[in-house]
Amino acid sequence: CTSIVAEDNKGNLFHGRNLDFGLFMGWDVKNKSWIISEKLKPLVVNLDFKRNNQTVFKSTNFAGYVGMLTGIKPHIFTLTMNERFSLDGGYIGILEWILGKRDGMWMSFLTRSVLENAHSYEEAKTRLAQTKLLAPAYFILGGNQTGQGCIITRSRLLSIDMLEIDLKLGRWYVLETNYDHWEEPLFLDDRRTPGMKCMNQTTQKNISLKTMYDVLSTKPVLNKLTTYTTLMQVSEGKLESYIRDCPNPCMPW
Amino acid sequence: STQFIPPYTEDCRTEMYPPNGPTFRGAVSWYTVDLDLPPSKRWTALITDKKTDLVNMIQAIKDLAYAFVPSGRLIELVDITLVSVIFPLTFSLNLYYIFLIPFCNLGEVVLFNIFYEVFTV
Repeated sequence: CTSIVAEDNKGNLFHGRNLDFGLFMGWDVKNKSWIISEKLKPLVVNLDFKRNNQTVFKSTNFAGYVGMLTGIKPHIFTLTMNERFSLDGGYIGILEWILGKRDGMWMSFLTRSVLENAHSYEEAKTRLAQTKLLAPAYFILGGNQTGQGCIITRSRLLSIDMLEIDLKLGRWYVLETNYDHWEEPLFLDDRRTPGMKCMNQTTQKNISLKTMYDVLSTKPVLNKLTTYTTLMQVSEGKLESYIRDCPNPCMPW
Repeated sequence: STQFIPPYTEDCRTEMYPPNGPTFRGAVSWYTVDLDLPPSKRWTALITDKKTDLVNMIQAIKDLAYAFVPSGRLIELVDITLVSVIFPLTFSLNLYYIFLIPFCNLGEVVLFNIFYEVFTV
């Protein structure tokens, strides 16, 4: 996965993501593609959750999956999550759950609860940072005011780090793939460097949903695992998604 | 590393939007989920449209499970024990109603919904 929150020089916030999934879950030799990724693409849908006929939040989902990986609470905040690998991973959380220790939350149900019930960027950030989880994760959150964009690096029990947009430091965007931002990514899976190169080449002046789609369309940020791209603009309450393909030659991940 | 050698990397793309060409498979359709409705009705329209694709995806995961555990024990574990052991009641109610549209086992739908945690295994 790759998630980006960026602020242009007029203070507009844009949030984009590629949802990559299906690694090592069966390779289709004839079509040179991952089996599960290809099976997930037809299931991609956009959902508009309404109460009293008013939109509460919108999301991009796989049909049949009731948790949230990508969503927007119009005019308030945008949220995506990326997988975080850790030895203290989800299987330990599941084991504790089975043994009756049930104070942790399933990741995608926390994001669903935040999208449905949080009323501000700050409230969403607090809940994503402090709620116990069954599995580690990265939460990438965008708000509706200047500077409101962050990556929350979570272990199952703690919030390990929070990297926020800081215009004074020249950090006009935050970009997360699947590795802690203070460490080098796996040398065989560095989507961060090409992603940041393209964001820097785009510049803060020119960042928009359009140019963010360009960044998310550049290999290896776009790869064989990419099922969809979602673009969100909180001030417009806008969410749009596109099912992706990565024609050969293309990185398997 | 190979990642930085063309064709596995490339110059930053431009003019890709509006989405078109070989990297754009298609647009995504919209559905409304009415939270005022009981769970039994919230997802029906969506799942009715997508049930064939959902069955195909779950079958692909089952094929993978059979490849690892040909005896079928893994599938049995998912179909029979997973639901009672794993799920909090509120969300299982949501899922339960998806299950009522009978075309795949509740355990498999549960597995699909907790796959993020399971995948780390």
